[in-house]
Amino acid sequence: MDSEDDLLQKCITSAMPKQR
Amino acid sequence: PDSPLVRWTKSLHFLLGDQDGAHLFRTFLERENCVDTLDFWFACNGFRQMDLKDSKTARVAKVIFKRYIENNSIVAKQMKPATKTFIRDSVKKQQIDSAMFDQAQTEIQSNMEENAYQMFLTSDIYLEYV
Repeated sequence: MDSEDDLLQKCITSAMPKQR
Repeated sequence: PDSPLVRWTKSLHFLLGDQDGAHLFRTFLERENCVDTLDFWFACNGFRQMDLKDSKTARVAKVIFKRYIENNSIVAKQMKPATKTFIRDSVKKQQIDSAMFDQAQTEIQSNMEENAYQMFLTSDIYLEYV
């Protein structure tokens, strides 16, 4: 199971803009 | 068409929608010790896209609440008490909804638009990049 930190980091990263 | 750099000055929305812009703004916020506000903003967007049927979604809601709201961090300080209460109750009662952080995100975003974003556009970090 993912740790809390991993879960949050994945959530944040999923919303970050991708390369132009 | 406007270059990305010109678009960054038009709105926070354009800045955060651009990879380099978001990265540079993050560097600026790290220096100002308020990078949590940006991470929270992205976390809200990420959460909205999650599948409510996935058990991870409820865990993520709880982590966002614990990390940014319960601990009286800079994010919590910029949020209305009623908004914090609403999220606390939703997490406690497991009433997980895609829109449960929308109001909180709006409050943080307004604060960012009025303060950090304006400061960023006149900061050394931005001007040197330009």
